[in-house]
Amino acid sequence: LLPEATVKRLPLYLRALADAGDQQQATISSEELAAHAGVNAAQVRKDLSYLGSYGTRGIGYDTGLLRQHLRHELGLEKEYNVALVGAGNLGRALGHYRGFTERGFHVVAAFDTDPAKVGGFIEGTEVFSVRDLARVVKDRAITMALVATPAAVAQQVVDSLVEAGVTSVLNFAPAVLNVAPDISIRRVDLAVELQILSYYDSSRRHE
Amino acid sequence: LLPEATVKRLPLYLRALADAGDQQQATISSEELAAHAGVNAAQVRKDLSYLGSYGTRGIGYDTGLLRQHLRHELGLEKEYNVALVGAGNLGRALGHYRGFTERGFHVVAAFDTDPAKVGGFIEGTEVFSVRDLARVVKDRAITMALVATPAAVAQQVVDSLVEAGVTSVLNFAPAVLNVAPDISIRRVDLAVELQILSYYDSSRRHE
Ligand SMILES: NC(=O)c1ccc[n+]([C@@H]2O[C@H](COP(=O)([O-])OP(=O)(O)OC[C@H]3O[C@@H](n4cnc5c(N)ncnc54)[C@H](O)[C@@H]3O)[C@@H](O)[C@H]2O)c1
Ligand SMILES: NC(=O)c1ccc[n+]([C@@H]2O[C@H](COP(=O)([O-])OP(=O)(O)OC[C@H]3O[C@@H](n4cnc5c(N)ncnc54)[C@H](O)[C@@H]3O)[C@@H](O)[C@H]2O)c1
Repeated sequence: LLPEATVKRLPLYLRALADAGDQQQATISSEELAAHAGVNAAQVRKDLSYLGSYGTRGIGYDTGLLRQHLRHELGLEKEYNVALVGAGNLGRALGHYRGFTERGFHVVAAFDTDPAKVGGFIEGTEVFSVRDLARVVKDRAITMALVATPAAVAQQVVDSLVEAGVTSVLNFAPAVLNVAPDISIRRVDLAVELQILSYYDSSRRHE
Repeated sequence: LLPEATVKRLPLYLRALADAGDQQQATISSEELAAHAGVNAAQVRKDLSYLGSYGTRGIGYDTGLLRQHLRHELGLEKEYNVALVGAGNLGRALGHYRGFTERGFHVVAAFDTDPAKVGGFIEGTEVFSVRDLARVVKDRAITMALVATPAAVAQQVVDSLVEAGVTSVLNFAPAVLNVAPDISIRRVDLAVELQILSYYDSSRRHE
């Protein structure tokens, strides 16, 4: 496995390549890649050496080849069917987001407990009852899930997702979830992000 | 300044204390704090030693005192007035989120360029025209902003926010933004989160 800090930067290099591709560039320098990831050029060269990708001094990296390497390393040749659990405020926004589909992550089913939401649609995706979760996850070969439910039910939701065959979870609920070691779980905690900004703001004030 | 990895964990220790407070605990162990932050107990003790917080062997940390230390270090005694720029799908979800207000981050104004949205409200917060941004940011002493606009306009939006006096930005648009060194900017990129999950999924398959 690559170091997590490296893994987090690979998608940013991919985005830099997409921008370079728009301008029909044949090569891209480590400096240009570095600007997209907020690191220095030496870190870029180190990250890419893990993939066996080496640039040419003074010219940089072949954009086509590097893109292929990065997509392979990130497992992006595969498309993913994604479940959205919780069709509330945040869930509806996630269901509308075209950025997921563009990158091969297709929200193919949503789930909720609220009878007023079940049977509805978010941007063409049907909202099922959470009672149908196991059947729909298996029928639609869903392996990834976005959890946008209240924190109090997040653990039981993740347990039923894992039981049904989901192996990757992006959790938005402010709760620490326990999963088996072979399940990948990432957490986005927006309140924590603002508290981190507050730390840097307060350090500026006390300088 | 503390190491960034430490700064990211402090809000998680604060959340652990909130949970412990609900159960009327007078002390909390480093193991319990570690479980909330996904690290080991030694890392917790190291992080807290930066704040001059030391637990008692076998008993742990005084919950009241530690909470005060953490809130002070994170600058949370201050309340923040926050601007929301972009009142679209994501912006509306962010405007509804009670988790911000509960922690002292108050969304006091929203901004958009779409005439159909201007003059409307998100959960009691008025949506202004982006032309009024400088005036409203100053009038309402706004120092923090959530940017939920398309990527193409994110840089110009941040420039006008900074000019009006905002010093901290949480950016959701998939764009690399340039700001002066005294401005704090954090980025949440949900598509990158899914690509990271895809990396770990693909490494599992190739084991
Ligand atoms: N809205 C935001 O911008 C935002 C920001 C950060 C974090 N979050 C977190 O995301 C989660 C969702 O937030 P929200 O604002 O969308 O809340 P919400 O109340 O609008 O939506 C939650 C949805 O989950 C559904 N639900 C409840 N129990 C369920 C279960 N067992 N299975 C499936 N669905 C269930 C509810 O019926 C509701 O539709 C919360 O944990 C919140 O803390 C939200
Ligand atoms: N919806 C999601 O779940 C989600 C997830 C990840 C990232 N994002 C990112 O967040 C941003 C917003 O996404 P969305 O789904 O809400 O899009 P959206 O199109 O629904 O909303 C964007 C809003 O920004 C407004 N806007 C455009 N130019 C503006 C300007 N100069 N000043 C102020 N407002 C302006 C538009 O009128 C619109 O209301 C995008 O950059 C998107 O890539 C969204």
